[in-house]
Amino acid sequence: VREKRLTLPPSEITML
Amino acid sequence: ATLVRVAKTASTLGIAIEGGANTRQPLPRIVTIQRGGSAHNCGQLKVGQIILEVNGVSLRGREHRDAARLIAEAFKTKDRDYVDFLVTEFNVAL
Repeated sequence: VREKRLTLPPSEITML
Repeated sequence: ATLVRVAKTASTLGIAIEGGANTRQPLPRIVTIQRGGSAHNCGQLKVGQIILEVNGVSLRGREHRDAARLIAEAFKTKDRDYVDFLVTEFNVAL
């Protein structure tokens, strides 16, 4: 099975 | 885009950001504004805004940690008692 990645990964969240 | 000057009126900036280059959100987006932080005291930053520049430095192409470090350093430096944010309400592909 070939999987195609359609979206970029989510980002982490940083508290500043 | 809007230029927002956040005076360092509290010991923390008080924003949470998500996003950065090579993620679904290519420019950092404000996801939280903490009550009592400098950003909250300023009253002009809002959840959902996209940060385009910090003190005139573009965040385009910067990965999340790099963008976060730039913002943290802008807040930490004693060179100036404010941080300038160029923000937009729109998730523009720049």
